[in-house]
Amino acid sequence: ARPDQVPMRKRQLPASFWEEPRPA
Amino acid sequence: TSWPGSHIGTETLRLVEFTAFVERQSERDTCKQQHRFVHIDPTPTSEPPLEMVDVRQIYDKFPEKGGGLRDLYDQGPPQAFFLVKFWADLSFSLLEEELGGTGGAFYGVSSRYEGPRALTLSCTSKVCSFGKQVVEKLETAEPPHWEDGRFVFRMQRSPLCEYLINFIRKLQTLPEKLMMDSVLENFTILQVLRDQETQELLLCVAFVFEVSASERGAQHHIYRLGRD
Repeated sequence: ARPDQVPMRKRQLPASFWEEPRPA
Repeated sequence: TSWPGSHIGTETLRLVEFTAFVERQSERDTCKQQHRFVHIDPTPTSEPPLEMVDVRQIYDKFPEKGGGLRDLYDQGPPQAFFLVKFWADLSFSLLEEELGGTGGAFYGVSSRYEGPRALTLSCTSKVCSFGKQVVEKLETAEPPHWEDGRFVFRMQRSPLCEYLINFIRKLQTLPEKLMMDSVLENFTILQVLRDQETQELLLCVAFVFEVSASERGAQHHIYRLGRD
């Protein structure tokens, strides 16, 4: 599949990319 | 001077603060109310080093021809490339008079950078939809001030373009965070900062977005962009 047909969730990204940080 | 590896910056230029906001005059009060959509604070030095994201994973989210992210990264320097994942805070309500126009509300961006060299700092911002540029803005920072041993560059209260204001407003009309996130998956911004005289690339920052869970306010993660 072309890269632009791959949802972000299926790309090789760090786990933290999907974890909203807690407020400081 | 070398910067620790926990923030957006190189030995030449460091991003200290970045805020996109809406501001309006309160009816009861003389002071202005500001709501921050996204915000990057000055980073404490105790933060851990940044994780890396492979730049190839996001090539298609930005223009790919004629000065796109791939070309920029090929030209380097690679240590000047960063990715910011924002969780934007959209938890503010539009007033009745703001639904048709801005109703006196001001939408803007303020940013602050610092570095050891006095230079003329230019910033190009490309707003992209499905990886295609829809708006481009070129700005020049105010002349730098020497403060505490380094030069400080400011771009203050730069007005958001109409496209972005309308985009934010339409996003807010969506009933669920999931739907907003789905729209935001194809919305990105690329900022390139250069020495205006030499055209040396000093920083390139790619911004991607989700919507914050409303009780948390704006959040973000910063990554280095790399390529093995």
